[in-house]
Amino acid sequence: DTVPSGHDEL
Amino acid sequence: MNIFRLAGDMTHLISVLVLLLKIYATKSCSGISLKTQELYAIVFVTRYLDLFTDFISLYNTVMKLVFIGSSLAIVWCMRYHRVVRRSYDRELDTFRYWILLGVSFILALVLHEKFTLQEVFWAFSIYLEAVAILPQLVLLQRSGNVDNLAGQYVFFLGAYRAFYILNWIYRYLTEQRFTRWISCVSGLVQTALYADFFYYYFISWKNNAKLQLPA
Repeated sequence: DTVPSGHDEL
Repeated sequence: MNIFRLAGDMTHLISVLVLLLKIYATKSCSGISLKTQELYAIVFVTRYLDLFTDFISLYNTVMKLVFIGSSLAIVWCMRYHRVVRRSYDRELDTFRYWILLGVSFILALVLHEKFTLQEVFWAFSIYLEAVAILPQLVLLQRSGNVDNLAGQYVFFLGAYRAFYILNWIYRYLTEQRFTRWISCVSGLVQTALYADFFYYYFISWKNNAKLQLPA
């Protein structure tokens, strides 16, 4: 599932 | 994931480990600002609200738990551990950080990616992290002599966001739709705040002298 608004960073 | 982001996360982890080492090895938190630690605990709790709802990777989840757990443990230690709390520079750590909380929250209400609870808190955590180091830098200037572990802690904490700036440049160049202005601008401000610390840290390292910040 796509992470909401691209918060894939710490 | 790219090498810059990995380097940034590892540097951030090292800064936390250095601080934990200092507190557990010396049973002292002299030179460490409790206010900065509390701000960082707020940063992690408000940024990782998606911890249980969005699974990105094991690495991502583990690191989030480590950062939340360690920041809360450090705050607990500095407040309640009967030995450590005695070495807290209470009278020097007087930065009015409510201002930082208030300004960051108002800014997050105005500038965010989407007006949802999670996104507003995420933007709040990004703005707050940019200024969270201020109480610590003020405390270091007031306490004059900086012990090695406290200096190394601040150095690694500053270096990690510098790696993240390289990561954002890399992602901007390699990913079409990568636009994350909130993080980028905030990260630049955050790293800039360390500039003078880095300068004096480098001077002290070059002269092999104790780190002295001008009062």
